[in-house]
Amino acid sequence: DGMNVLFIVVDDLRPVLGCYGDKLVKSPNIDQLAARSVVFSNAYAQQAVCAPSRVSFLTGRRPDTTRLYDFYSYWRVHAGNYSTMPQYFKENGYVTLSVGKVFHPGVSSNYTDDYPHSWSIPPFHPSTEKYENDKTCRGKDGKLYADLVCPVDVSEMPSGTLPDIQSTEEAIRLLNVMKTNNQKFFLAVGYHKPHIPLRYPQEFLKLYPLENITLAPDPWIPEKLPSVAYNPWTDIRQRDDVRALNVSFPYGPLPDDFQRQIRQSYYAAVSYLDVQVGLLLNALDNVGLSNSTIVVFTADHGWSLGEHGEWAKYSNFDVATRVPLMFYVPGMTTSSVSQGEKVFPYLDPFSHISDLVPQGQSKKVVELVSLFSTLAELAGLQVPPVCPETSFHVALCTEGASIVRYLNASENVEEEKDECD
Amino acid sequence: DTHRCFDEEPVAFSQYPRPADTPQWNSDKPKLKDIRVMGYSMRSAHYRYTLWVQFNPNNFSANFEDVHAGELYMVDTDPNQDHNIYNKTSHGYFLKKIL
Repeated sequence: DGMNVLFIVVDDLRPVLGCYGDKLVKSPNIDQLAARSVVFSNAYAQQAVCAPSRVSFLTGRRPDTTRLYDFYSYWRVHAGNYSTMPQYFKENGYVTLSVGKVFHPGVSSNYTDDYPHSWSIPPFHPSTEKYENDKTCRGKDGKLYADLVCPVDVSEMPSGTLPDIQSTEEAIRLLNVMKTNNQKFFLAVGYHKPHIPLRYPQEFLKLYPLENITLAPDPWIPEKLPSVAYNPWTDIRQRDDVRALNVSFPYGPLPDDFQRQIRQSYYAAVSYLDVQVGLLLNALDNVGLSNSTIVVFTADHGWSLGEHGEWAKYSNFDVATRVPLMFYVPGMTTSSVSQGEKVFPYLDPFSHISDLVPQGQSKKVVELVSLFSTLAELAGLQVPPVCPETSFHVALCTEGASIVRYLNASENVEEEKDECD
Repeated sequence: DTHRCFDEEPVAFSQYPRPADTPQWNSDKPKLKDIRVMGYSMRSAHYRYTLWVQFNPNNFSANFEDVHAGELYMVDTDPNQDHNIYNKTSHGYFLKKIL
């Protein structure tokens, strides 16, 4: 009871992580978190696009109940005045804080990230967020472009930094304030990468030499894929480097070597994100809160890296809907460490060789819509009631059952029996 | 037997909207008023079953009588979801379950 919550949500991250078995990626800090967590290998978003997925898991309602399938309505006005997960924690005595991209900004969160309903103080947005889609990528000709593949020299960037670096700095500052004030907190940190543009510090390219990068295992459009199921990856087509390839609409394909460059930069962006997560968790250690803080790590949906001839999300394929999901619960997923002992020492992806395995692994199929009830139960709050068939008039209920029972079941990492083998 | 054990296992539901049956510039992110088809997916550790059905954005209703397309992938034999067997199998079981 009374544990803090650090909720880390990553934009467009599919489970391209060492702890999910990916052999190429360097993600030692997230793997270290997994080694102290229960990791769900079959977790799925309710819709593979930012705003609908985020509003769904933050309210614990499905898109057919939030009635948000695009970016242009605010659920409290358009569907029902549903309570959110941070709002519920706030109403239960927590200081609730938002850093970076937690709600999708704009209409779908009332241009306020649903403040003050959800948050105790105005949400923090990195000042450099506004340059995300500017021409900041240096081309071979030395000119600046708005590219998809965009390794950068951070010192050349506006304000000499990047949004996720600023988010980590602010989150660490808030951890120190919470410690000083001895306040119980729900801190949500939303990282932008690996969402496009794939703009990250260029040194991360060294981790992924292009000769090591392959195409997707199935880079063609499946023969019997219904045309309605196919997503024509319109957003990446609008980036300068993709537009210059003059690829036919809707089926492309992109040239093989450019497909490999996209995959290379997605991996590089994941390692850049891993460093940010490592700095954040190291700070949690430094303020002595690792033994009293639940850490949740997840994403709003996945991203297709060329499978089925598709890129981006916008589909029902597993590569677009499956997400990483792990829970670190001190005293439950791992025994508490002695005072002063480090739980999350920072690990440098350029030098660290990951040999960690997840503390617990659950293959149970679970959904992001269960996050609200699961975190309420883990924090010792009353679990919101299950919604009735039609719940537009119900402020507090959830359409996703708590999955805490799976956390307990997998603690000794036994292979769960598969009923249908 | 299979259906009995399928009945017992947890499933996840996802969905995705489309403005038309064939790809067009707003297929990835149709505005609510332009949505005409909704793809509802039910997935377990063993399959992904998806129905693309007619959707009315004015009253948010999905018409499962009007199926535009279907997908069925079996995880054990087709983990990458490259071989849609919807048209080759009777899927009354899945239709009943997704409803």
